[in-house]
Amino acid sequence: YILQGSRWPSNEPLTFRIVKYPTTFPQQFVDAELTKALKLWSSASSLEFEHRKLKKQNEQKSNNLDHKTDIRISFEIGDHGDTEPFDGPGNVLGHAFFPQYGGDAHFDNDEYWTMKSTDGVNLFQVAAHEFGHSLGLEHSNKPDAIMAPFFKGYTPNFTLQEDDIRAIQALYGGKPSKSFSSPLSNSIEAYQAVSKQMAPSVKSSNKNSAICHDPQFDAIITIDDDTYIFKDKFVYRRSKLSMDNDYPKLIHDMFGRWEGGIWQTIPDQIDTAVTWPNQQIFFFKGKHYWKTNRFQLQAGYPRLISDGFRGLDEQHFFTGHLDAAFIYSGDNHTYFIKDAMVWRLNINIEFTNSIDIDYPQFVSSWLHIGEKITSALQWINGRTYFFSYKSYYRYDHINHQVDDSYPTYPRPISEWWLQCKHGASSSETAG
Amino acid sequence: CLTHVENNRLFYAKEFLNRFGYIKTNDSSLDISTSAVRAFQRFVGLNQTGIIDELTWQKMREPRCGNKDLRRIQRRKR
Repeated sequence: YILQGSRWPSNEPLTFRIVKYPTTFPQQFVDAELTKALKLWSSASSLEFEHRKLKKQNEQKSNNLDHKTDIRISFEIGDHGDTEPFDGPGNVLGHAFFPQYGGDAHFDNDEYWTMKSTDGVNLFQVAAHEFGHSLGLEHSNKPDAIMAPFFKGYTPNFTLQEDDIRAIQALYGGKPSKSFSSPLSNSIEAYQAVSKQMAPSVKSSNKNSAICHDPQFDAIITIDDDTYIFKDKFVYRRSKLSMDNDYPKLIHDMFGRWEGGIWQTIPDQIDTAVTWPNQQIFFFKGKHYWKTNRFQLQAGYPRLISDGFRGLDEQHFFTGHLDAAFIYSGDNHTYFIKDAMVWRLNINIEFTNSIDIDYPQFVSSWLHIGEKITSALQWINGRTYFFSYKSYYRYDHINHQVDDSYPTYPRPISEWWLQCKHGASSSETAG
Repeated sequence: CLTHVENNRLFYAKEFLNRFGYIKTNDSSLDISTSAVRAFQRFVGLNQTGIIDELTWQKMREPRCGNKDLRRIQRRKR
């Protein structure tokens, strides 16, 4: 998924209004289908919607309410004044504006709109897609996603896909549940709080205590919904709720492949790592990198970073030993940090990518964090976290600043991520 | 020589790639950059041949949303 870069403030329900109905589709059905489409997005996020109905048809032009309406919906014909004329039946079905441009959604009145038919164009499906734009999502290249640009034909049980859910939750957070309605919902802090409530006796094993004595690490990644923390020659794992007692394990045992009867692995003491959405993981050390598909080391590695990620070597000051590699939640591009500088990959494709022309930039002016960044991660909640030795920052990618929640950031890694307490061994104090 | 049909197809494809963010051009020739075609094929999961083959053409003709697929790299404020 791709976030456009703007979003609605989520403290109040968003209002929507159908300001121009289609000429060949009953109004009550339009109301129902569009409301259902918005409900898809509200059911997966903290968003709420409120329908501002027209009381009379003639309200259309003298509408004081319009100033208070967030998303205005209309069915238009041909050139309708926004420089993107519709083209009659077929081809373009609709378009919508991102939040920073008002969020309005326009549908081509010339389409043969339908509800439960393989003929024509399903209004609910197209509306669900256009409202994704109204909420801040760009087109996804996942073909199954609602935010993929092409109409798939009538699909019974049409619903949000994982890619769409991750996207909307990256912008607005998950749906607060009854038992779990913290404003930090879906954050590492919220999971930590739930973990304490649900399992007060959960303890990290003695094995985990090693990292509590020195709670800084080499790299941090996610695989599926689990977080893997690399330190020296060990890997620690935490689920959403707690550290896993079966860990740490040796990196050597977890990430490798048999080749010619020899077990090839990624090295110990890596510099950093990043997981791409296709489950490929890149591990960096010195001037080299290794690629795995989840835990399976791919053939042909290590390679030079400068071969796979062109542009990094063109900077005369780049000598390998990256500090951090991560996908930034603000634009889902891959970034690299080394000392005071940050680089951005143009596209997230190995070999054919290049470093964006505007980079490198200074980390301090890009992030507004003065401390040295030692690791970074886009976590499973779609938020980006920056680590600096024994502390970390949660980042607000909408306002492009450190999150201003309380307790303030930076916070100690040991307490919030590793479940150690007061710097002591977790085995002694957890719970 | 291109046939009338081929010309129409190239014209449409160029309009399509321009409209949905794969190229930005005002020239009226029928030249289409293969990298733009590849970028479209990559986005929709087709083989990246850089040629407007039948599958690519069919994909371009499918009903779709009018928003762009790719935003071009924006200039940074000075």
